[in-house]
Parts: sequence; structure tokens; C-alpha cells
Amino acid sequence: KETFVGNQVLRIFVANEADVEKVKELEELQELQLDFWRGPGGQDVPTDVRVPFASLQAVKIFLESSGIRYSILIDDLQTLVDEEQTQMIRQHF
Amino acid sequence: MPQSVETFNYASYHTLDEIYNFMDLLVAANPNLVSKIQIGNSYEGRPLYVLKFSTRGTKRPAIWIDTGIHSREWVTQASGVWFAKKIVDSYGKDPSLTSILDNLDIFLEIVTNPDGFAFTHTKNRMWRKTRSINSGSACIGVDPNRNWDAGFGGSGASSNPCSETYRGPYANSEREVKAIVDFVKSHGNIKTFISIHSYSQLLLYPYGYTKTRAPDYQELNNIAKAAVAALSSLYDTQYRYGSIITTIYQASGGTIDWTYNQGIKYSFTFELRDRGRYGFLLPANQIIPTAEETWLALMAIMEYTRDHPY
Repeated sequence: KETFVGNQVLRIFVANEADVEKVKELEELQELQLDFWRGPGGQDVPTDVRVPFASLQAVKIFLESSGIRYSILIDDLQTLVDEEQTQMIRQHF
Repeated sequence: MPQSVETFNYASYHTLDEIYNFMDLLVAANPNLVSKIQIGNSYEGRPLYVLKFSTRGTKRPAIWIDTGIHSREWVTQASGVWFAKKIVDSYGKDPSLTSILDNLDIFLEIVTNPDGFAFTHTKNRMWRKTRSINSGSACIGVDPNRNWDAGFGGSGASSNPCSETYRGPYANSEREVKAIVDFVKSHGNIKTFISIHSYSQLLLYPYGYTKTRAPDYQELNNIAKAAVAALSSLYDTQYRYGSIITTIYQASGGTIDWTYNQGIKYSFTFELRDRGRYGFLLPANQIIPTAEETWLALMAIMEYTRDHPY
């Protein structure tokens, strides 16, 4: 069973087309194993991306060095998955 | 397993078996209104079920609604269950829904990607694609929303089987997609097609693969505006609307681009809530509010279909 311990979901805000292209570059880097939940699209819609723990540093450095703003949408995905599982079990009983 | 549609817990997420059992209970409780149709089998051999809500006849003008084509978007399957119950509860009581069903059939596919859905419950909660094996690759699955024969293989879809937006080897390669394609073509009288995803809070219409405006752009925009207004009236959930490519991003091989090109004018796709705080892990206490507000938008689109036949 795949777990998501340490996975974060980052929300990326692009300011211009150049930023969009940078984020698309990121998407091409298969070794980072990023899971784009939304985007990369235009400037009006932020991009949300799930980042495995092992890729967190690389992604954050890439964004910061490119001057692209981001925030942490979900701090630890597995915590949410565990909560959901607990809630389902409770409801079923 | 649920014992009846009245005691079923609509405010919780459920497994595939529980949802399929719910469908049987709903049909048993409403035999004159609801029937279950199998339109095919998934890659792993699971049945693909569609609920048909009909008051009479065959191949009447119809509305199609599907939920759960991206398996991890759990609030969509949960909303689909709620919609099914809402339809049977409203028929004969709500004059508007009653008149819709007196003129049109409704088809509802609650679990459009059952293999993926089962996988989200057992192995990987974040699974989005189908579960088909890709020849020559260790990576599994195809994005069923990039597998339709509309701009297939263009920008906004990946040729890499390891990508979450892998388009597949050819259009309709996925049984889950092909089953719908065959059904839509053989039915021949579907007037409205609504495919429901989450999240992002959007109501979108064609196109996604091209910047060319759909010929019915203005009408679709007006319908979307009215539907979003109806949706927002309940909990003030803020939605954006527009064509896929201008509102979110370019995506080729998408569902409603194909349906629109087939002549189904009223083709829409939803991205249900969560305001982006939980992604695909929307807390279960938001299932019913999500379904309730979405229902208002669905009603707006269905009423428009009833009142503007073509």
C-alpha cells in the first residue's frame, strides 16, 4: 500500500508566461515524480502539485531560485489520508 | 453493506461494492423509475453500470451525467450517489424535476473508472488513471480524460505512460472510455452531457484542445453563468466558468470536446469544490453540501435542456 508520508502539496503562483514555462519545465522532470493536481495553467489559476518527500528540496530550490512564489497547501498528505480512513471506519461502525 | 437506500449513509465515502450495492437497492425500491444498465466491462473485468431514470419509452432525448472518471476524486462518486437518491425523491414531488423526467431520460454513471476507484481504496489513495497495462512500460494506466477522439495526441496530454496525463496508445483505447463512446453513439439522442470532476470550482464547456471558440460559445456561456449562479446561491461557493482552454489550461483528448463534436450541444464538465484546501481528500462532512449545491447547477442545465430542445 502506497503511503504519502512527508509528501507536501505546494500551491504555485505564476506571475507571467515565463513563470508558466518554468513550471512546465518542472513538470517534464520525471525523476522528481511530481503529481500535478492542477495545472500548470495560466496566471489566473494557481498550480497545485504533490511533491514526494525526496523531491521537496529540489522543487523548492527550483521555485525560489526562479523567483516563483508558492505556499504549502498540504503539509503532510498522509495525515489527511489517515484522518479520512479513520472517519470512514467510524462511520461504518 | 447498506440495507436500504433510506439508511444508507450519504455523508460518508464508500467502497465500490457498497456503491454497487446501493444501486441495486435503489433499483429495487423504484422499479418503475430506475433501471441498471451494464454498458461494458473495465480493463480488470468489473462491470460498468449506468443508472437509467426514465418514466417511459426508449431512446427518448436524454441527459448524461458521469462521476468518478478520475478515481481519486472521491467527492464526485459520493455526489453521484446523492444525485441518484435526489432524483427518486424528487420525482412526483418537485414539479421541475418531474417535468424534466416526463420529457427526458437521465443516465447516471456513478463510478466511471471502477478499477481506479477500487485501487484508491486498497493500494493508492491518489490514483487517477485507469489500470490498463502499457506495453513496453512499467507504468500502469491511462488518463481517461485524455483518451477521447477529440484533438487526441495534441498539446495538454502526455505521451509518457508514467505521466498522470498519459493519453494512451490511441483514442478510445480504454474500455471505460470506449463503453461510453459506444453507448452515446448507439443511443443517438443524448442532448446534454455532463462529466463531473473535482476540484477547482469550475464549470467548463468546450473546447480544451483548441483555442477556436465553439460555435455555440455564447449560448454555453450563458447556461454556465446561470448554472453557477444557482450553485452559488446555496453556500456562496465561488465558481469560475468558461471554455476549458481559456479558463484552466489546454487539454487534448477530453471527454466533452468529443461529445460536443458528436453534436451534443449542451456539453459541460464540472470541477467540484473544495476551495483547494484538501485536494482530493475533501472531508466527508462536505459531501452533502457539495452535492446539494451542484444539484442546483445540474437542475439549471437540465431545465435549460428541457426548455430548449434541438
